[in-house]
Amino acid sequence: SSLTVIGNEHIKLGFDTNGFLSEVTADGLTQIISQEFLYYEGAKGNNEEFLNRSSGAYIFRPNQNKIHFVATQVEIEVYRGELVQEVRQKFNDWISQVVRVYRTRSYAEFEWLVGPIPVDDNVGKEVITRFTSGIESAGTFYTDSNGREMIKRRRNQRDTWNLKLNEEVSGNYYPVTTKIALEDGTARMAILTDRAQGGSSLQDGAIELMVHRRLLHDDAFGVGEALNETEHGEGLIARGKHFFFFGQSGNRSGVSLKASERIAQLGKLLPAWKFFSNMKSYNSEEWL
Amino acid sequence: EAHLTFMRETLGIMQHHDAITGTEKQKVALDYAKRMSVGVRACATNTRNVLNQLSVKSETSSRTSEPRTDYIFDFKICPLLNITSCPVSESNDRFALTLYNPLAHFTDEYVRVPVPHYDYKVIDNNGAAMDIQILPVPHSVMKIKNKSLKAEYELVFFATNLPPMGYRTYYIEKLNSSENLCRPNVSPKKT
Repeated sequence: SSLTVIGNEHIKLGFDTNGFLSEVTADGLTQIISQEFLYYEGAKGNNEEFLNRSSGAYIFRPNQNKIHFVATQVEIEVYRGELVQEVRQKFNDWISQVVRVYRTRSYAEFEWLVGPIPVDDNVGKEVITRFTSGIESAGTFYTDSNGREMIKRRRNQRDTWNLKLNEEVSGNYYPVTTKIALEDGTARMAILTDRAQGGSSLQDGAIELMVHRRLLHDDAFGVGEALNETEHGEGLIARGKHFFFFGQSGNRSGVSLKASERIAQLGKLLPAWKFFSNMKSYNSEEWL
Repeated sequence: EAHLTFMRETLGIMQHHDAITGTEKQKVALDYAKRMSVGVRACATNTRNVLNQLSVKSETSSRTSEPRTDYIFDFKICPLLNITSCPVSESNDRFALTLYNPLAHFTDEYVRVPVPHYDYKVIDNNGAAMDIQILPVPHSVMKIKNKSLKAEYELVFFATNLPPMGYRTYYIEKLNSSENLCRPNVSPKKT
């Protein structure tokens, strides 16, 4: 019946009565920030015409830039403990998510689970997650180049020629191998990914990342198959993590948010290797 | 060397632009996945041998000059941990988890381990009990898990001070297990 809050001394996330993320407090800032899942319909084209191809393995091409919300109400469960606090969200039968904040971390983790994407309606779907904030990014956002420098991207612009985009969604998508970010003079928001994804900022303050796609037509660029992976006749299920950073865009007590992102990035991309050993024959003292 | 070379060759194949971008045919994608899986599994033998050499060496230097052979463990990888599945942790009341830090500096990590029960203790390499938290596996994940695996819970603990390019091991034990009742937690004589 009221705002649900999880968090720690560094970051707090509020969820509204509909179960969506609604506000974030971190680094001395509180801002209305929402997160939701949506999908684009994949274009079904005539592949014999170069400018009218289907969305497929090589090209992301939404049908008339149509976007669909997957839910208006989200079922949530809340778990609070000493080490981690979690909100578990169920958006529909094929999209769910766990949002968690660990005790000592200054960022939040969004673990999404998407699929099997239904295609009973003969429509291919490309599912995205979108974070929307009030940051006045003025059409500028940043994507990384294989975890190295961040490259400045401007919506509907290219550096070396005058651009007229006929497809404003896909024409503004860029590869995101590990990070996408935007900021203004006050606040900064960044998402680290656990794998390469496509991403963009189609409105000021908003970041979107494509998490899963299932398409029914070949795009005629060579593969000769629709991007429709199945397992025992069902579409694939994808599970992954986004790490959400929010804070002041400048320095805070000598450590910038960007530096925190860098440190976390190493730990997330090169986590500890885990080896399990059966200890049936040893009690804890023998093991020691 | 043969294991490492298979993995080297596989990683060479994985540099193809279709493998990078996912524009390969489905059967090729499945073949790539199979090669990667075989390569990782083969190299797991190498990491197991290395970890056993390291642990035997430290045991030898600290207690006796004779090399020990009773500390050879099967350090298993769980490639399905990303979908909350691990046969070792799901089917054993006692197991050890070794964390190898590939970074060149100390690091820490919140570890999540799939387990079938809700009552465990975790001790670190100094014998100190760790703070733990148990959470149920989300319903949506339970739906997709291999039905033969039993983990309904995830055990969470905070592994700190993992040394640069080194390892730290934790002992994890189900409390009130039948094994404990039969075998009280005292130091038995070595045989």
